Amino acid sequence: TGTFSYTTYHTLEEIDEFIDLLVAENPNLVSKIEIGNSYEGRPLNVLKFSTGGSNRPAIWIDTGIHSREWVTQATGIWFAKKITEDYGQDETLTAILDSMDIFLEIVTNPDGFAYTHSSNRLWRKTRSINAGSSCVGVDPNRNWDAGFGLTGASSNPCSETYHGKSAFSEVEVKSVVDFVTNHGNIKAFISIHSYSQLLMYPYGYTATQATHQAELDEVAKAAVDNLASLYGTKYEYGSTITTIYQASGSSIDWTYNSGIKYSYTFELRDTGYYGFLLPAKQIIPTAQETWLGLITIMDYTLNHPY
Amino acid sequence: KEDFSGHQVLRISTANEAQVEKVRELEKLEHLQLDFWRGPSYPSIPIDVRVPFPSVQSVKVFLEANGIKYSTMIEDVQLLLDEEQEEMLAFRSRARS
Repeated sequence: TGTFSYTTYHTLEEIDEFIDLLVAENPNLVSKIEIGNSYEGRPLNVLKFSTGGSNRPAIWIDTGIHSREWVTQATGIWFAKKITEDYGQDETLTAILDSMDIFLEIVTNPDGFAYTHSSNRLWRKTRSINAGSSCVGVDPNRNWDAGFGLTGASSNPCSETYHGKSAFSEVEVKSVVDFVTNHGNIKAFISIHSYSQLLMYPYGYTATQATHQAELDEVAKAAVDNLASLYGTKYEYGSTITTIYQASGSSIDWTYNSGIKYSYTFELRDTGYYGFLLPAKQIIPTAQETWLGLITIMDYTLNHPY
Repeated sequence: KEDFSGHQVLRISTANEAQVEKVRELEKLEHLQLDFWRGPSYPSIPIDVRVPFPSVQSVKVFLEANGIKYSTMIEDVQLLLDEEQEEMLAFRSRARS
């Protein structure tokens, strides 16, 4: 992984090779877990970073639930390498990994991601067939059991925000849900998207404030301040519904309602030049600055147990 | 591969709730095959939408007729995709050699 190119976009096969290489190079720190298979049968790979102990409190990060948001998967690759480089070198990350595990799912929606490389670069959804419709796929970030089917998702299978026939109908979503539920000790859940430069916390499906709104807001502010300290990239932050729009059935609303207090969604660069087509030369700066936001949330999670 | 030649991404700036509602009407017109990259929400938040070439004129006429401001964020989606592909191919070629 030392000669892997972090400045270009990669196919699913290349990402899978990277994952296997990283595991081989760091057998005492990194392992690969298969949490299920996608609709089309691809493995759902999660990297586990752990320094030992069983069922430690953990942090979940996913970087690719919407397949066309290529900078997120690329950022996930960079994070994985960064974690292996910084453990034992960086005080904050070392302290986190000495007490907690980190789970990283670089490609949450591999069918969609493969499809963006083979057929349609702008594909967002899963690739499941919808009975009675010629339109394929479900928005995997409208398929969670949190305000499922309410305003902020579409009941039309042809829509980009189609919520699916029922909550957790998508195997890519259900696999994460089962993993998180069975683990039972996930303390922070961070989902990474692009674009718009936002850091959001629950809720998206309701205007009701989260019980921990003040604390989540304070942590978000610290995270975006740290993120901006590198290149001056400005982020807005707040609850999903107040910051961007009403969105029902999203992952972090479900995780928060399931007891994971530190539930956040990032929307990475940019604010409106390239959108989902961010040039590859921006991958590393995007990842570097996002890491600062991420480490702020992870450090806070370590130091504020609940 | 899907060809996005002539597709534009428009950035729509709404001034009030009534204009947001107008854009929501646009969202419901399935025949236009619009792809909202950032959907309509509040007047202060920009809306980004990918418009296929055959719908570009209709969408712009609709926005102008309703006094809704917009700018072109991406002139031709396919040009950006071609650049992206060229970069990836160049990387693979370097990697092989």
